[in-house]
Amino acid sequence: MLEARLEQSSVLKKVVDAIKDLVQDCNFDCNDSGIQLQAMDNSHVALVAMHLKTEGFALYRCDRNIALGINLVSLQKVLRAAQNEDVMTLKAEDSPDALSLVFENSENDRISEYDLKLMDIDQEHLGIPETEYGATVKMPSAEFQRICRDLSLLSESVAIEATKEGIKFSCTGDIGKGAVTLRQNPNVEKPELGTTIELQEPVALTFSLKYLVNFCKASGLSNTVTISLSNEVPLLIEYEMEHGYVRFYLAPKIGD
Amino acid sequence: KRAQGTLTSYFGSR
Repeated sequence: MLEARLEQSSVLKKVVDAIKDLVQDCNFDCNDSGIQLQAMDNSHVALVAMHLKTEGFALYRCDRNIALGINLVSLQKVLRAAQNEDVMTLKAEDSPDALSLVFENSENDRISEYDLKLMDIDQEHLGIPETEYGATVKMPSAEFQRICRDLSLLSESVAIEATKEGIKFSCTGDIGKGAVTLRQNPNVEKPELGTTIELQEPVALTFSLKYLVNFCKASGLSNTVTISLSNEVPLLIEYEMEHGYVRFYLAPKIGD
Repeated sequence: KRAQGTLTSYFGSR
């Protein structure tokens, strides 16, 4: 059986908020390393990979591998009943029909108990190769979100170029064009506010802004985001949590 | 105009 306790409900609430517009039904794979999820969107253009490691749980017990087939819209309805600061306990049997969720406030005088029906989801897992990326950019997640939102008002796609000058996001649309260039600017006192760029080789790729704007819904998970790019391979965007991560992969646009 | 690629051409089924 599974028994997993989070000190703060907000962790799972934020993860679900971050991915629910990308995937609808997915398996939460529970095993002795924690709770993992890998799912592609319907068009097979984007993939989300999530890992909540056991260290992030106040209590974690999972004797066997258990796949929890969850509809994320339904899960979000249940999670709405949890206050951010509530302690959350997830429980499931070995071959579960339902996931039990218990929310307890810090004063210990309210216990909310919910059951979420589970579904059988036959999900293909993709093998993601280890990649040495040509460019890796670490920057404030709020700034990345702003850039994606601003450019998405002008165009459907963005060209991302990483050179020794910096990283440039540019787009062209019906009403005009726009570009934002970020230069390396580490912040010694507050590293989460700085921008660092590791460049092995120049990279130039084009991506759909609709997906990038969608990924940015994970900004609440981390003050920083890491963007990894290589020519002709999917982009990796990672939001690292204290004990886990949410990663998004996006296939580039191809051709002229 | 560029076409949107898919992930299945980069990542293999496991």
